[in-house]
Parts: sequence; structure tokens; C-alpha cells
Amino acid sequence: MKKYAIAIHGGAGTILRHLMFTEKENMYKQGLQDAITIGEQILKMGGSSLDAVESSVSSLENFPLFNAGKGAVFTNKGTHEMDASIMDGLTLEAGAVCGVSNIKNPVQLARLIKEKSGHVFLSGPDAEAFAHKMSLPTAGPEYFYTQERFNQWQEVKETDSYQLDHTDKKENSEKKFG
Amino acid sequence: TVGCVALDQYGNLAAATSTGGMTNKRFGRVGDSSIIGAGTYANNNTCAISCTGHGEYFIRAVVAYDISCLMEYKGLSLKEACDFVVKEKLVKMGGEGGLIAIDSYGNIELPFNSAGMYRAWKNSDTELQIRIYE
Repeated sequence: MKKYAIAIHGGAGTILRHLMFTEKENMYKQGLQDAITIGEQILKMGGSSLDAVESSVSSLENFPLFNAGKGAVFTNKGTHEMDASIMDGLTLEAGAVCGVSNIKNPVQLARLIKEKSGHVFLSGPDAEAFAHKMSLPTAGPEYFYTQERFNQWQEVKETDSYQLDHTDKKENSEKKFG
Repeated sequence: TVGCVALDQYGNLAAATSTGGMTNKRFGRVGDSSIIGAGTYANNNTCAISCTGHGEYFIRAVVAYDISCLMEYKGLSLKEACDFVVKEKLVKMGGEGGLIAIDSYGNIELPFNSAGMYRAWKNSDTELQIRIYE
């Protein structure tokens, strides 16, 4: 068998170690293990790297503790706006989407944009219309709601601050200008 | 943010990234995850990359393509390119986060400059590894 390899991430930052309880740490690790196992099985059986990354990321999107798909964070308006992209190293073809609110697996939409839209990058409601045309699964706001992300939003919603995926500190919106 | 990079048995690389963005974001803000070359990139001649972190910095540093370019044009290894971009360039800019990367030989790098990064990796020769902190 020729060599294959796979790596996944579920975001950077992380809460302070002494605040990470064993039970929750195990849940995170289970989410990572499930996702990488799906991708690895595809590679082991001779499947493509493109199928592997799409499947692993879909699994991570379906896991509510990570900030994507089902566990997406709240915007200032209390909505969810999700972005995703995918790229094929053989052909350098790519697909990307931003600002979609009701697509269960935005990475699958990114792949369909790459393969079926004739474009590279679609955004917002019209990207959702393309997803509908492609018969991708959609869901209402209740699907994307998690209590933890809601609480995170409540802490900062009246401020100009925002937060990264896994953090106990607030960022000021001016910082990005360096 | 979540992401995945992979090398298949035919030597083809791929990368994907997906995110809900930042809590309390406004004005239709878009980060690096959906931007090819910033948060996601794959090229069979070099590597596949998926990033996570403070997107504005990753966009300005064109992180994913920068690593590929350092390998393709300057001859750096995957580790050298990743360490330079994440632990020197991004740190100097003030950008917090990390990335996962695989090259065409199956080497894996997972550098980050934040407190931790939720990550897992495996190749056909080694056991599955899962880590959160350093």
C-alpha cells in the first residue's frame, strides 16, 4: 500500500487548562477521533484525498462543540453566518462559500461550487439558492443553536468585542489594524 | 473553525476548512477560512494547508499560499516553512492561531502560537494522535 496521511483541526485558542474538565476534554477528543476515522477509512480503501477532507470536515461540522456547521457561533444579530472552502491539489481547482445561514454542511456546498457552478466563490442568499438547486440539506436556526455558543454571545453582544473559537478573553475590534 | 488536509495513495493532496466565524461579528465580516490562499490551499507540488485563528491576520499574511511559496520557490521543507510563517511572521504581526499541513511525502506539521489547538493526525505507518494543548 502506498503511503497516505491525514490531519484535522477543530480550532485554535482553547480555554485555560484548569477550566477544561476531563469529561469535556474527552468529548472534544471523541469528536476529533470520529472525524479523522471517517477520512482515514476513505484513504485506506483507496479513496481520494478530496473525498476524505470533505467527509472529515462534514463530521466536524456535525459535532456541536466545534465552531462550524451545527456548533457555529452567533453573529451580533443573533444569526449564524458560515464560510467554507475546499481545494484539490492535483488540479488546483477550488470552491468556496461565505455568509450562508441554513446549510447543514457548508463544506459540501463549497465542493459543489467547485464542481458544478462554473465559479470559485459564492456568497450569501444566492449561494444558498445554489445549494437548494443542488438539493443540499438545509436547516433552520434551531439546528445551529447551542446553549454554550448562545451564552458566549450574551457576554459580548452589547459591546464592540468579539471572540475566537475557544477562548476566555475578549478581543477589541481595533486590534486587527495592527 | 474546523479543517482537514489529506494525502491519498495516488499522491494527491487536498484541503478543506469550515467555520462559523467569530462570536458577535458584524457587517458581514468574512475571515480567512473561505479565502483560497489565506486559510486554505492545496498544491500537489508542495503541500495542503488548513488554518484556524484570527482571520484578519491570516488574510493579510496570505498564510496558506505563503507556506506553499516558501517550499516551491525557496526550497524550504514543510516544517521550515510552517515554523517561519506561524511562529515568526504571524507572531510579529500579532496574529494568533495555527494550521495543519501535509506535504507530498506525507510529512505532517501542526504548528500554532496560541494556548492550544484541537488536532488529530494519522498516516498509514503510525498510530492515531489526538492533542489539544502543546
